[in-house]
Amino acid sequence: RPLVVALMNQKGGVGKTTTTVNLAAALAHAGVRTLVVDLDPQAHASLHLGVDPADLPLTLYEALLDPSRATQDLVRPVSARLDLIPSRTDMAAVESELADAPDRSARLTEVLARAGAAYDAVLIDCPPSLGLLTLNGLASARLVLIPMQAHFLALQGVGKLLETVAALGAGVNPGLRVDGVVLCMHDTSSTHCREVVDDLEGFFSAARGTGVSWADAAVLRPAIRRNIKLAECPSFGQSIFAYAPSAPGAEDYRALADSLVERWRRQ
Amino acid sequence: RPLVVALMNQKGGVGKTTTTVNLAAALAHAGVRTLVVDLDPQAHASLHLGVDPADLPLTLYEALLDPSRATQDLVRPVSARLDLIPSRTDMAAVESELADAPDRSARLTEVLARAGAAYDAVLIDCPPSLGLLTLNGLASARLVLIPMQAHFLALQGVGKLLETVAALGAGVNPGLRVDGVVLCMHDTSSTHCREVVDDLEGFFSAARGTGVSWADAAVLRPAIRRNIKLAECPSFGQSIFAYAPSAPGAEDYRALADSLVERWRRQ
Ligand SMILES: Nc1ncnc2c1ncn2[C@@H]1O[C@H](COP(=O)(O)OP(=O)(O)OP(=O)(O)O)[C@@H](O)[C@H]1O
Ligand SMILES: Nc1ncnc2c1ncn2[C@@H]1O[C@H](COP(=O)(O)OP(=O)(O)OP(=O)(O)O)[C@@H](O)[C@H]1O
Ligand SMILES: [Mg+2]
Ligand SMILES: [Mg+2]
Repeated sequence: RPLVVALMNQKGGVGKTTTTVNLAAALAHAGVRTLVVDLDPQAHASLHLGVDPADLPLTLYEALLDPSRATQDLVRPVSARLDLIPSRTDMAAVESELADAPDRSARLTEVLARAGAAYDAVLIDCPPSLGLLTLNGLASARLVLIPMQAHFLALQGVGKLLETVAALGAGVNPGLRVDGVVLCMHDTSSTHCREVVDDLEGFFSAARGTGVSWADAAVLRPAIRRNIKLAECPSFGQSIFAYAPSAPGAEDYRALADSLVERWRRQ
Repeated sequence: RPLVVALMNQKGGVGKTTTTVNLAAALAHAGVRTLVVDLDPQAHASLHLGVDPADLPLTLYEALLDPSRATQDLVRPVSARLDLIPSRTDMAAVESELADAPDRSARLTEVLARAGAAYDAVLIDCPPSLGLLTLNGLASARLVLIPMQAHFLALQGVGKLLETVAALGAGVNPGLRVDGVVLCMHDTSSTHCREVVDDLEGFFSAARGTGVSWADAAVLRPAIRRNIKLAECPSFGQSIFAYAPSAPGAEDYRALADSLVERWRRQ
């Protein structure tokens, strides 16, 4: 049974897609059979992995509406040990189309039961919202990772975000745990960023031993430094490892993957 | 009568708040009497200008629900020639609370008629969504500026964004014009970024002479370079001009303000 991880943050542009794709590619390189689920109607994870949603007859959209369609045809191979369940733009309609279905938050769980069993890890790229799609992501996951930037304005939302994950999760998935924060687009030389990281670490240590879903969360290491190569490779439909394997962005996501494998082994 | 400008992009974290606040501060320095309207329940523009939404009895939220409350008490002075209509977190409820009001998209226009008349320019910081709040922003504006990053994934959404602005605007404000794109967090040394900018400029020149609302839009200059000072100053409740007036971020927003004043004079 795979470890299912939701990469989630309702704030936009924080690095969810970049982290889902490159962490998944790094895990695959490290021998972990990995499935990426593109849960975002923007379909950026699909584009990032060289899959044009417009060309596909069967995507996550169709499978959420009818999970019996979650066969092997749903899954696109990307590279050795790395597969993708793609999205497409129309998936935005799923929120209204499933609004009255009693099992509307369990659809992705069902899709993964049918199409996700053969993997060691499933990474879910969530949209920048707290709607039905993200709820499906949280319902089907065991762990949540929160990509964010170590900036003052980003910090403002974190407390509220964690409470929302706890509230959403409690309804549909009481076992859900927030594993930690992935620092994206990080400026290692900035005092301001270091202070924001200190605040985050203080926030998490204060939660230790309490019953909250982020009680064992950490600021995960290493931080991912800003590296223009990470913004370029989506335009070639490649992970950073295919595009620029010795770039700092590749170095950082590889090191993060290694530290997560170790952390998840010990849990 | 003021020039009303909406800073809008439904993508998150692209520089809307940073641009609204620092462009407004630069305009005020240049002699333009400027009002910032915080249309985002995140209240980041308010925080950025040193106003804690939690302390205020009267914010844009109350005024949208009852525009007769849009008196001088609604407006907070920030500095010479720079004022703010603040937001607060509960304003997120306005979307459902006004859902059945026939004039629900005209509320901000009414607020500005009462409280915004004495300014040369009104800059509206929109939330990262296409809901009722953003619709109010578009209904009350004459121009739209679109902050964005010159990255591949950001480019993917632009065509759709412009069509959405045109569609939303057509219903409530047929005279609305997209004045252009503000390039934020820009990497001047990156070939990739230059290519994205070329694509944007090609897109706009192809629209010249057509009837679309972005027919006269441009990539506005200069681009705003990435500068950590711009991420630091919100934590002190200051614009970049109060915090670090000789930083590159101040230089760029000052130059952008000057070029916009010139552009708007000629229009
Ligand atoms: N470490 C980095 N260095 C440079 N650019 C980065 C880095 N991480 C992400 N980016 C770029 O920043 C932008 C936002 O990142 P990304 O799309 O991963 O965020 P997101 O949270 O998935 O956004 P959304 O909320 O729209 O889904 C993209 O253009 C991406 O290529
Ligand atoms: N030129 C820049 N250099 C460095 N940091 C910047 C720059 N512009 C913006 N930032 C930082 O990037 C983050 C996102 O910017 P900002 O909050 O202005 O975006 P936004 O579009 O208003 O976001 P939202 O969609 O959440 O309203 C903030 O932490 C901000 O301080
Ligand atoms: Mg994304
Ligand atoms: Mg903002």
